[in-house]
Order: sequence, then structure tokens, then C-alpha cells
Amino acid sequence: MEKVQMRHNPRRQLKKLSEDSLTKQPEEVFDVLEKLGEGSYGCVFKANYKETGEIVAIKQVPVESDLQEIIKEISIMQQCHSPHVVRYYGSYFKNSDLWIVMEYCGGGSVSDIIRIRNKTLTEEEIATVLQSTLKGLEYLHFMRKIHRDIKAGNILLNNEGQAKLADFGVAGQLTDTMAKRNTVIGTPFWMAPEVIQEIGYNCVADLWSLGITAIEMAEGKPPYADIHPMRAIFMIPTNPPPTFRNPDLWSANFQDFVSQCLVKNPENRATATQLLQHPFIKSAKPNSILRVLIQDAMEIKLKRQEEAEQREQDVEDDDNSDEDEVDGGTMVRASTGDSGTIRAAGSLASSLSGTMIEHEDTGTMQIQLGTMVINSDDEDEEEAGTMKRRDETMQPPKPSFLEYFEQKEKEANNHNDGGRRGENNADNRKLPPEGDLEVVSTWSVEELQMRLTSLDPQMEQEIEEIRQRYQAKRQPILDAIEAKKRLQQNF
Amino acid sequence: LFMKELEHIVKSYEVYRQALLSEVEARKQRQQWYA
Repeated sequence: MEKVQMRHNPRRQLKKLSEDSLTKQPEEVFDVLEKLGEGSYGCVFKANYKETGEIVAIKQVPVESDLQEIIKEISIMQQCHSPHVVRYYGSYFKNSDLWIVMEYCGGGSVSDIIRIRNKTLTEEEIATVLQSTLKGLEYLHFMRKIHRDIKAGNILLNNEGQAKLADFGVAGQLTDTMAKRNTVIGTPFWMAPEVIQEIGYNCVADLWSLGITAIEMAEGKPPYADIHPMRAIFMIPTNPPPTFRNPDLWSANFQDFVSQCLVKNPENRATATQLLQHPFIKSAKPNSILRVLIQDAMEIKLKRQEEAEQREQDVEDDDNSDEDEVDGGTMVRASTGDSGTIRAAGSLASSLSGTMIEHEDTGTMQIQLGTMVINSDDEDEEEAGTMKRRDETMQPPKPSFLEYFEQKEKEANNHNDGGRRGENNADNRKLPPEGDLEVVSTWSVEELQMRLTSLDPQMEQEIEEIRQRYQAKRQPILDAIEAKKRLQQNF
Repeated sequence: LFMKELEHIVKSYEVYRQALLSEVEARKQRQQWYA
């Protein structure tokens, strides 16, 4: 299936859902194909966008769950327009679920690839993944957002081998008055010391997590993965920065890159922009080198699916949920000479996948290693006033994404002409069709402000309208009851 | 039913409000960068 998609649709990327699509019921718009995974918020499905035949990912979140968190995730994703961040297309309300439609990354997550192939990445592959990830982080940090859960499980690869940041469920926004947050959040082994210590942190916390992710991609698991996460939480701030288990296996450049990420004092830690200039990253090969890896993982996955289907046919009531990925024991170095590739213990790699739980895996470690959220964001904001701003991403050299912005501005200007035409329209102040939040990025600042101002009266008006509608429905019944009462009184 | 519709309206507006606020914030930051 994947191979067909790669062949027919190599570079086509969905920009947004059509207005027509956003007004329909989601099941009319998409064919839900298969479940990709389960997260703390709900399930993620692969789906076909019927209008264009493109593949998307749909996260189905029960509305009863923390709506503020979901809104935050949508809001962060829809503000991000970077080829290095998973794109958001729109949302739908369906019964009690919110369907969030996002970019589909055919390669899956880097941790999935390690687990499926039962093989860690080579230095060359790691450098390429890290380069795209750093570009995503540079962009995100420029937008004054912290991802807060960087790990191989949250770095997705598309079919072209481009790495993209995903899962903004725990991401945070820094505002001008709130430069450092102090919410303990993330996945224990990847957490920066300052995050664990709750002394306030900023964007560079993500770079610590990236250093841990680099080790994870090289060794199959992050440092301290073999010990209890609660002990690791104690050890990360007290011990010296972690290093490779066997440094002889890795080049000086790679080791230096990791050491620059894993600086305990965040003040001295390199930023994403600086790390993009590191020789290890500068010499990274193009994304295309990852295609082999992705294709390999897809083929193994497909083969396993076929095998599982076969087994199901053979023994209908056989529970095959755990068998696919089961692998024994300890880390074994692959026989690939000096490539430094190590075979990861499948069960461990999958147990560390954290927030996104593949449905085959049911290990208890997974529960323990999930993303942690301890303090609420509201508390952060209360303390924010006294915190000092640190503009760590506002440094030369000029980030590469500015070109992207300039292009986007041009696009936005074109759209704005349409927007201005719309201002004369009486319908202009109405809420955009459900989920079409993308449209806000095409409006001018004045228009955004105008819409914000008119939001409350507009909502009140809509509430009043439905109140009247229900009142109109209720009135004949009330009248009938009243009439009956009067009749009874007369008797 | 009325309560359900009411809840839906409030939630939709909240999502929309957050989107507008975030976009205003993003524009400010972008402008700061260009400045």
C-alpha cells in the first residue's frame, strides 16, 4: 500500500481541506483506513481524503478529555507553517469526539523504525534526522514555543525521508512576560535537568532532549533506560551529563554534538540555530538517504501484517497482539563494521515509545514512561510575571525558515485580497466552518483584532438564536400544559 | 439537546478564540523578528 503511495504521489502535499469538506460530516470526507496508534488523548488513524485521494492522519480525541490541552495542541499546530513540523489541516466535531486532521507521515516515527527493523540508526542517518529536527526546533523556538517532549517517538518521517516534529500535546507557549516555565513535563529519560528541578526552563530544554534522542537513535534507548524512571529523575540533575555507553564506536564530531546538547547549565547550552552550524550537522547527507530505511521498515511491517493475518486465519481466536514485536534480551551490535549500528531489544525500544502507544504493545514500562505533566500551566502563568526573558533564539545567523516566511507572506497577501473582498460581505463576522482554523493565517492583523472584538457579541447572538429556537419548540407544549392546568382549576 | 448545542457553540467559539489569539501573537513575534 505504502509503496503504491510513494510511486503515485511522491511530493504532493495537501495544503488545506476545502470549504465544502469542512462543512460535511467527517466520515463523508474521509475513508478511515487503519489505526496507527494510541496516545494519551485518543487514537490516531490513517485516512484517505476522498476529494483528492491524499492520505492524512486523524487523531480522534474525546471532547470530555481536557479541552484546554486539545485547544492548545491545535492552536500550536495551526500556527506552525514549516516543512519540519507536522501540518494541521482542520478539525471536526463528531458526536463526542474531536477529529483533528493532520499531515500523514508514511515513514512513521524514528522509534517505530528502530523497533520494526530491530536496528539502530547509523551516524549518517542520525545526522540527517537531526538536521531536519533542528530546523523544526529552530522554527518552533523562534515562534517562542517549547515542544517539551522531544524523543525519537515524536519525530516522524515522511516518505521522502524528511523528519518532522509531532505531538504537541504537551508543548508550551512562551509569552513576553513568561520566559521560563516551571511545569514538569515530558518523558522522564529525555527530560532536561532544569525541567526536573522545576527551576524554570525555556526553549533550550528541547535541545537537551534532542541530545538524549541522538543517543537513543544510536544506542536504541536513552541513558538510564534500564533503571526505574523515578530513580532516573533523581539521577539526571545530580549526575554529570550522560555520554555514549561505548564512545569508541562514535566519531569525535558526533560525540561533540551530543556533548553540546547535554550541557547541564541551560545558560551554556547551544541553541538550535547554533547547533545547525555544528560540523556534524553541516556535513549531514540529504534526506534521500533515509528512504532505504523507511522502505525497509515498511516492508517488514507489511510482511508482519500479512503474517499476522495468516495467523488469524489459522487460529481465529488467537491473540496476536504481543507477538509481532516481541524480541528478547539485551542490545546486540549489528555486524555492520564501523557503522556503529546496534541491534535494539525490540521490547525495550517499544516500551520507551512514551506518549504514542502502538496498539501491539502492552508492556507495563510504557505506562511508567509516558509523558509526565505535573504542574498545571495556570500555575506557570501566575508566576510568570517575575521571570526574566531570555531571547535565546534571537541570535545570528539568520534562521533558514525566514525565506519560508517570506514566501508565506506573499501567499497570505494573495489570500488577503480575497479576505478584503469578504469584508463587505454580511457573512464576514461569522465563525469559519468547523475546523477551518487555517483561514486565520490569511487575515490581516486588523481583521484578526476585529474578529476577536466581535467574538463575544457574536457568540451571545448565536446562543440567543438557539435559545429562541428551542423556546419556539417548547412553547406549544408549555401552552398545552398551561391550558390543562387552567381546565383542572376550573373543575 | 439544547444543552448539547449550547456546549458545542461555546466550545467552537473557544477553539476559534484561541486560534485568533495565537495568530495575533504569532504575527507580533514575526514582526519583532523583522524589526
